[in-house]
Amino acid sequence: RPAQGRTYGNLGNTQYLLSNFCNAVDSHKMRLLIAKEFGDLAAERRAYCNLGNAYIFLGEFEKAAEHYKRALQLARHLRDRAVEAQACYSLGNTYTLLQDYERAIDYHLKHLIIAQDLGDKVGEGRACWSLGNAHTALGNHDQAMHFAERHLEISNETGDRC
Amino acid sequence: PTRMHVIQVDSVQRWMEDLRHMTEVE
Repeated sequence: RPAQGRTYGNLGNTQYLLSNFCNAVDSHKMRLLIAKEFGDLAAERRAYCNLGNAYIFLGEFEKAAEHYKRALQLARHLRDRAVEAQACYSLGNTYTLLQDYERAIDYHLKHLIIAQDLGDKVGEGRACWSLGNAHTALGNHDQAMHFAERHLEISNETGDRC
Repeated sequence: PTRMHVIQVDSVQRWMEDLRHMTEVE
């Protein structure tokens, strides 16, 4: 049974990389079910994250957000800060797709704080870029400017010409 | 889409480009 779980996970990932997102969801749901049977929280967290990603490409953003939230709860429970940051970043982008910019800002700020704690310059730059855009969408131009300037500083530091 | 919408999407688009190749490996 544990091997079946791992195989469903691998199958889901392969279907996802082939852009067969409905099949990917079916496989990752099976992976999640088996992870729950064994109380395998790390596998459960991976399945929620993989499901969230697949729902994004199916255009089901609300469902994606629900799955990313479960992944975030588990990342916190497992005390994995890098994975917690990734879940916050995913939620920030998902709420931007849903045009809920206040929630997007909440999650991008959470991502920013963790990226700073971990010394992750690429993550910090992405967070500032995202925050600048969300504040622009809300008409908070002073805040947008602040984050755009910080994004520029970090891009110069990391040599990111793009 | 408005200009603002286009601006708003560019950081999300970049995320989605990365996401397409990102899987949580067993």
